[in-house]
Amino acid sequence: PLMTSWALWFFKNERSRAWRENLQMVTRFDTVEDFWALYNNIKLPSKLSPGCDYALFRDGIEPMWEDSSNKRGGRWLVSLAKQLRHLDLDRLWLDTMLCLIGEGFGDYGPDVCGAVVNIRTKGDKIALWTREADSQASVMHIGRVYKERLGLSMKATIGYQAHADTATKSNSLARNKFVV
Amino acid sequence: GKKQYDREFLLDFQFLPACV
Repeated sequence: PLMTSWALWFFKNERSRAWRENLQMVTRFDTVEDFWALYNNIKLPSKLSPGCDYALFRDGIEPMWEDSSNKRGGRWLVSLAKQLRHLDLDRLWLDTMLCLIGEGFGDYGPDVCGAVVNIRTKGDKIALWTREADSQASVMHIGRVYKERLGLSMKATIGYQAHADTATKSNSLARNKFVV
Repeated sequence: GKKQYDREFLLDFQFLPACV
């Protein structure tokens, strides 16, 4: 059994439909076995077409910043150079999901809401979403553990952006509230 | 228990046959 139930969501960019209609819950699970039953039968992120996302969130939290669990929060963002899609993307996404369902963040685990992987022509992104952007101790602990669990080089930095900041600016201008 | 599982523990389940 997992500590909580999780839900996998899939987003496919169909421009003729509203954003919310393009986002669909695939299924929920609450055991390790059911996680693998799902994972072993869906496409890897590197095989999705550009514009698609997967999101894995605690059951009851929708993968959008407007959800009450997300709106005061933010995300640790890992931006991948284009050439890394075929080398690292799938491994990094799997390791992200294993951190989530395995509750790898210890006492700050409840502050972790979920994660999103975006497949994009200009570079894929993986983001870990947390509940409270102003809880510095929590955000920094989660960021350090996450960076280490992904095996990112000490020379690499990842930034944390509050959703409130990202929502009002294009992503390239959203400031980093924290970095590790 | 706290149900904190590390990566290697979780990976061990990936290809186990389901029990019926």
